[in-house]
Amino acid sequence: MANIISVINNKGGTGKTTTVLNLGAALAKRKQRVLLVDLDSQGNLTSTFQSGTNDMGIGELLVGNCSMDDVLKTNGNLSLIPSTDKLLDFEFQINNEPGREYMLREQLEKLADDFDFILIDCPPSLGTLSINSLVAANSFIVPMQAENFAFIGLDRIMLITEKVKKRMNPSLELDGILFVKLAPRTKFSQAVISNLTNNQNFQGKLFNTYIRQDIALMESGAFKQTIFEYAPRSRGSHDYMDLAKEILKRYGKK
Amino acid sequence: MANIISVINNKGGTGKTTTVLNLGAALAKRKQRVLLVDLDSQGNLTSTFQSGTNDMGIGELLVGNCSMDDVLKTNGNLSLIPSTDKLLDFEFQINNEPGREYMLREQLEKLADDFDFILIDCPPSLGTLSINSLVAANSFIVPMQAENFAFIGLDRIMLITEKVKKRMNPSLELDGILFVKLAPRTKFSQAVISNLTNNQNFQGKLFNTYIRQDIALMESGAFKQTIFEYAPRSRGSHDYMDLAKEILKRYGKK
Ligand SMILES: Nc1ncnc2c1ncn2[C@@H]1O[C@H](COP(=O)(O)OP(=O)(O)OP(=O)(O)O)[C@@H](O)[C@H]1O
Ligand SMILES: Nc1ncnc2c1ncn2[C@@H]1O[C@H](COP(=O)(O)OP(=O)(O)OP(=O)(O)O)[C@@H](O)[C@H]1O
Ligand SMILES: [Mg+2]
Ligand SMILES: [Mg+2]
Repeated sequence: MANIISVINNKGGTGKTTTVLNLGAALAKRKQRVLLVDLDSQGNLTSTFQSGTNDMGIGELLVGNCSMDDVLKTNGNLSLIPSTDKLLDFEFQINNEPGREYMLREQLEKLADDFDFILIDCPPSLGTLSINSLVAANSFIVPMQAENFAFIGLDRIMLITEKVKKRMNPSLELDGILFVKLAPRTKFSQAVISNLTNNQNFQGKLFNTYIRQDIALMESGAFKQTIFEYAPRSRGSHDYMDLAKEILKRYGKK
Repeated sequence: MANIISVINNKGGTGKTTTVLNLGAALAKRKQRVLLVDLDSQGNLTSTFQSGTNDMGIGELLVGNCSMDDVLKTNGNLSLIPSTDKLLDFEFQINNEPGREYMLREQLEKLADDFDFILIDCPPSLGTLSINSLVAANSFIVPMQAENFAFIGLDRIMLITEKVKKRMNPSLELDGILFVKLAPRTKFSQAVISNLTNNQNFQGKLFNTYIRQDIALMESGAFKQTIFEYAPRSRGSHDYMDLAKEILKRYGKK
């Protein structure tokens, strides 16, 4: 029974794609069967995972223009449902569908026994596609940069997830908030982190693992590699493997 | 006659908001009358510019629920049209309006004589609001990180701007591509930059000024200050002032 995790944050550039790829790769290295889903019409995850383009992807699948076999890609022990840039047009079509929030769940249910983890890469918005991911998922991760004290964006995400949980997916849980791109040992970052750690609303909801700033994480993406392929001894490899272990422990797996 | 500049990139976290605020502040320090427009429902620019929230903003203005005087905020020689989180709902309403791409232009035309520069902060998407900014603007700036060799996102932006230019705004020009968050002197960044510099399609379209990575740029936002208020001797101050001077020179101003 797959653990389906939505990686979500409407703030741009918070390491969603980097997290889906490298947490996925880390879990795969720990012998988990992992599927990644690219829900972003910009296709950053897809273009890192593979060279070349696809005729069909998650958009075509959701509107019923093709089968799962047409789109599912496999690279070693990591699989991917890619996105195409037509996903943007499909989002409009999907928007007018009754029960539109359930379309991704219907597709992923078919794969529930084939994978241990399904990680969903959301676009920087809280629109139809991100809502679909929250309805399809068992849990969600919010990667964020320690960039201010306000956490306004975080409050809004929690509001939306509460609505989804109440109306459409009672089993939806927060896996955790993940600090990413952490600048090492700056007073500012520490102040921001302790601000959230001490916030009643987020007690116990922060991952112990922080993903530190590591230029190798940016470079590896450019070379279409996971951090483990590109720089296995880097901070990025270290941190994403730590995150995978923290998650596996939480799920009672090894 | 205001120079209206759209700061646009559908990729998230590429320093759009940081650029609008600090380029705006730099121009204001050079005695330009500057208006900033927050076109993002997440309101990052708005929450950096001011404390507290607003009842009315660009969304209410565009759908005709209020006047310009109701929303225009001024802080020294920088002015702002803020966004509210209702902008998300208004986007849906705006989408169904005939001639919807012209709504921002109609509003900004009223201010053409009151400002020298109007900078528009776009959300991480190429939807109705971003298109509105391209129709309202004389020119656009694309801030981007030197993060890969593909520039796929850049091609897509150029395609969209070409369409807008052809169909709705013949005077739309590219001011330039702005490299941001540049990690100092890394081989990788240099390879990415020279890749774009040597690309026929982008010859002469790159700003000479690069905005280097500077944690003060992130911290200043958290303290609701411009980089010039927070850290006037920092690299961030230096780089955004250089950018302002490059732009003023280009426009034949001082
Ligand atoms: N820990 C890190 N250290 C250094 N660079 C990082 C780190 N994590 C991500 N990056 C880089 O930051 C940029 C944004 O990351 P990424 O694309 O994963 O964010 P995103 O949340 O998916 O963005 P979007 O909102 O556009 O989907 C990329 O260039 C990526 O390589
Ligand atoms: N040159 C820089 N050096 C260091 N940090 C930076 C720099 N420019 C921006 N940042 C930080 O990077 C993060 C993203 O920047 P910003 O919010 O301006 O991007 P954006 O393109 O407006 O994002 P979005 O797509 O979500 O609107 C912020 O925390 C900001 O403070
Ligand atoms: Mg992404
Ligand atoms: Mg922004």
